[in-house]
Amino acid sequence: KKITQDKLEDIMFDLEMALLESDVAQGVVERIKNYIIKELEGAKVKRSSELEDVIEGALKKAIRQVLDIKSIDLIDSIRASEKPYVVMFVGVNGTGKTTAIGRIAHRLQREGISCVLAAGDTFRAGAIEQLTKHAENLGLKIIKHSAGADPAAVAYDAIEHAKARKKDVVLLDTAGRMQTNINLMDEMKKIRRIARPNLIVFVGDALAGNDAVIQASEFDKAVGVDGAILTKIDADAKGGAALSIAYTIGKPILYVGTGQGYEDLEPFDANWMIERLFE
Amino acid sequence: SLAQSLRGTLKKIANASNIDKDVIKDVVRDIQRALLQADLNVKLVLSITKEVERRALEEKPPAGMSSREHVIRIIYDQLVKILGEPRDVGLKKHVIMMIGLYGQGKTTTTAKMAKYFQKRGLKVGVIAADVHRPAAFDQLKQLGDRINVPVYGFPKAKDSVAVVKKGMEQYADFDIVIIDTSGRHSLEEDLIKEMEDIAKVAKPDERFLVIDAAVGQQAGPQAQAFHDAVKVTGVIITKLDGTAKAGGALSAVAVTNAPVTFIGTGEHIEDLEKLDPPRFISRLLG
Ligand SMILES: Nc1nc2c(ncn2[C@@H]2O[C@H](COP(=O)(O)OP(=O)(O)OP(=O)(O)O)[C@@H](O)[C@H]2O)c(=O)[nH]1
Ligand SMILES: Nc1nc2c(ncn2[C@@H]2O[C@H](COP(=O)(O)OP(=O)(O)OP(=O)(O)O)[C@@H](O)[C@H]2O)c(=O)[nH]1
Ligand SMILES: [Mg+2]
Ligand SMILES: [Mg+2]
Repeated sequence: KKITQDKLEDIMFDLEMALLESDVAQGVVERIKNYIIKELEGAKVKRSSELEDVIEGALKKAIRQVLDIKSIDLIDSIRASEKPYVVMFVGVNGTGKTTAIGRIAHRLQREGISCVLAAGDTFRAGAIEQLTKHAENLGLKIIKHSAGADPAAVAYDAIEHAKARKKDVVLLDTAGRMQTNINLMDEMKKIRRIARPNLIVFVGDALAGNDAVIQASEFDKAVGVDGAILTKIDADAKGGAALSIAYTIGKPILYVGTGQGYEDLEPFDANWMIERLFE
Repeated sequence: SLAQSLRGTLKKIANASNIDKDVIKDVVRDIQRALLQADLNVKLVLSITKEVERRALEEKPPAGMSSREHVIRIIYDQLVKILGEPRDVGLKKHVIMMIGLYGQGKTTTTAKMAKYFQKRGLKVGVIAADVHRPAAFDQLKQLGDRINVPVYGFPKAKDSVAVVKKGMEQYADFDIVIIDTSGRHSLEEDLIKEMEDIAKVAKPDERFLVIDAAVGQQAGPQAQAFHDAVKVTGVIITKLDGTAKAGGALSAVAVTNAPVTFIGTGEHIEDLEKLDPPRFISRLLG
């Protein structure tokens, strides 16, 4: 029997609410809904109980499509590139950039890749000390200037050091900044011009709701984001922001942060994300 | 924005000769979408729209007001009621404990508040009770030095409760003691216990939940967990200088029933303001 338009609308609305409740942004939800409706137009459904299954199947396909962006294997990319390979970390305040650098450095070390840390946050209280602690914990060289110094100069220094000492990777920390602050966005552009990074990583907070889209899109417009890291997934965040960010910038989520330790960084897996959204 | 998304469906009310259930259903769904886009908690959205639905069916728009303006007015009233009146923190002797999720702005706001009270002639002492985050003590000490406020703690500290105990003794004759604690979330049982232990030892008069304006659906549940553990007495919404609608923060206010005491509007010490409810709600509704 034919599924009534009303019944379909009700199911689609419930689905929409579920996605929004998982912090998937409005625009992405719209796109997923349209995809599912298209899939349903082709499908033959015998009874309404089947409809639920067909929709769930279509939903998983739709999410997979959003997340199916050519992924980057950081390790492979580093090995294939001329050294030093420069990774620049950007994002709004407090998302976990500095902590992510420690974790990426730890991963690279395990693969026998040498790293230099660059203390590019010269503004925030304790920022240089924080990254220095990570450098000490991991036995890594850190290039830093005094507080208030020009971040681009720190980046330049770190890259020159890496060239001189034949270090593979420079991990460049930058200060958190609001995409609404023109001066800070200009500062970030300048750091990029000087550092000429191989990879620009946007670090986003999984706890963020719809603002994740605006943040990611503005940072992408300003300096071009190559990939993202989503942190604080362990705070019970569903992680819908992963879809929002990936969809907005059309770039892959490289890793997710799952805690405080150096090991708490996992390569992003679309299946894992889909399971998580469906629990 | 809410206003934009209502434009389409409320046209249907205007065109319908009598308000029928289907039209109301469409309107309610559009409102739900818009409020969710502003990061309001799903449960809160459902309770707001239930109320809107009831009033939209029972009330006639006041003279000169379109049904669209009327519905927006009903929503606006609901949100203002949930937000409540901001609360002034009294200029008397008391102990304030700062709590919240990771990276929300607790440490920065601790320094902002310390300056706020000091400017008003009170003797302020800060306790650096975050023993987990690398260089947490350095961060707070640098901020304290900048504004000439003493910070008690030490870089190699491992026992947060011990630091708080000693700090409280140190500042026994101060007017204001602010305790900055480490970030934590509801699933970390040991850290929730640490927070409860700090509260037992310090017996703070105020427990301020610091929440980032960008937090989404987790704001409500996390605020509930903090509230269940140590009873939140005030909410501080930070990073309002960004674009986030702060619907999550509003949800935190709703579950804790705690008024907003301050808002953070930037990274500098002076970027601490009082909440302006009409401005906050208009910004949320776009
Ligand atoms: N639970 C959890 N906490 C995290 C995660 N990543 C970072 N954090 C915490 O979030 C807080 C902020 O991390 P930072 O690395 O200082 O963030 P940031 O982006 O460098 O901050 P700013 O430089 O001030 O903009 C710290 O307390 C971290 O320990 C994560 O994946 N899970
Ligand atoms: N733009 C802006 N940035 C802010 C505001 N409040 C805090 N920050 C920034 O947010 C970042 C995190 O602030 P912290 O004070 O370290 O946050 P926290 O809650 O103490 O973090 P943890 O102790 O790691 O949980 C820093 O970069 C601050 O400068 C605000 O109102 N506006
Ligand atoms: Mg940092
Ligand atoms: Mg802190």
